[in-house]
Amino acid sequence: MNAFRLAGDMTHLLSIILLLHKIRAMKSCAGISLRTQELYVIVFVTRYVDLSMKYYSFYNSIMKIVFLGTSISIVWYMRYHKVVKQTYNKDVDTFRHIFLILPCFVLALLINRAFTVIEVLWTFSLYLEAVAILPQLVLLQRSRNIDNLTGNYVFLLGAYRAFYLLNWIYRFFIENHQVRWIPWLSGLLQTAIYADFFYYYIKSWKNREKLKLPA
Amino acid sequence: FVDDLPHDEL
Repeated sequence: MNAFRLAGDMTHLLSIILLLHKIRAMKSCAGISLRTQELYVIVFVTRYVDLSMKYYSFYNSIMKIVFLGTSISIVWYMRYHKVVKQTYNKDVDTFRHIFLILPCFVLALLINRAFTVIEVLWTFSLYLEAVAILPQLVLLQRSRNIDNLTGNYVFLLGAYRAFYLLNWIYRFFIENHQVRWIPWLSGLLQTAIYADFFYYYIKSWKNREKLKLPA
Repeated sequence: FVDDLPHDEL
């Protein structure tokens, strides 16, 4: 474990806690894409299949359980909670996430480190996580006014993978010089997808104005 | 080869 990875995990955890807090406190999920949240559940389920089989550390296991639990409860709130689900506008959250899931799965079957169930699912989860934010970003572009919590949520979500990029640089040079193209390139793409959001987010923060993404 | 594919990151 290194400081970059810990900072990344804490940023990731903070983003999810922030979203869960927004939904529970405001009893609203306005501006949040259910599609993206469902993709994250798929990412965590396919990535943590070895939770019950492989033990790395207490931290690793507890964080996996927290990520699984929080992401599933967010989807539960948005789909089934009697008050929250009324605030979900499915007419604007129209991104067909099957167009993300299928290509990522096929790619994981073709490009992976080993053709085993665990490894292919792990690879699939990395490819899918790289593009999982797209429905949320599309929804933000359609939203006239983005509330601060949602903006901060997306920013933290993007920042966590940027920390992971630093973690991979650190691990390559300091630890085992092991080349890991799949996480590296997926993480690079994931962070690049946030680039324009980061630009508008920082601009709105500097100019103290409302966050607005160009349509 | 296969076994030493650690998924030690979250």
